[in-house]
Amino acid sequence: VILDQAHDEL
Amino acid sequence: MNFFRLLGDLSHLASILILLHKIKTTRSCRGLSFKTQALYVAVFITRYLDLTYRWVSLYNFVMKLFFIGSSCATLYLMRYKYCPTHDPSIDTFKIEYLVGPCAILALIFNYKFSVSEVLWSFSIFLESVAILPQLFMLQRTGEAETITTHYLAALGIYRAFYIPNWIYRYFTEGVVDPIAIVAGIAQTGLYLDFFYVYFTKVMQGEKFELPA
Repeated sequence: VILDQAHDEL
Repeated sequence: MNFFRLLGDLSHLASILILLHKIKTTRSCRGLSFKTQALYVAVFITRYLDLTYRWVSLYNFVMKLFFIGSSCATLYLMRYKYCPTHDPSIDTFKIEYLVGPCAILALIFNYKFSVSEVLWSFSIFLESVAILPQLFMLQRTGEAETITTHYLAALGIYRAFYIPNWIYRYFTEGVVDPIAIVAGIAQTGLYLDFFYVYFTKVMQGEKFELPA
């Protein structure tokens, strides 16, 4: 499970 | 980027264009909640602070600028240009009840205890409930202009499209963003009553009216 810290979504 | 996310973003884009179109053509913000629009400004500004220090893509950059710009423009139109058409006496939802709990949730649930990450979490939680003053207003008046219901439908569908996007990303990239997923499902859930009336009435050519 990778947390999505890049926040590449809007 | 995948198909579902693109559809979601396009739906979000469409919702804002419909909203601005409604205000411009009817020269009125009747039926719109100023509080909900103000919450969206807070959502976009707190979430898109990373515009200033992180480059994701041109698409991402342009969309972020558009969402901040259009939400501020909407607020301006409602507050100044078409101010007399806004009736604060029916826009009475207490936003303190939304902002406070979202701030507390953001302090507890975040990916890193830093200013930008807590604000990002806050924006996700706040977005999930930002529509409540608008839905509350709709409930009070019991009816809405058709164009306003198209706006709300596009806005609701946007986050709904993100749900298959998250499932898709889990299987293709192994990416899971629990904060966005939980808030996104809650956000979509808030629209279920509205969707029911929208699809059974407005889509059949009837006026949006809630049962007495």
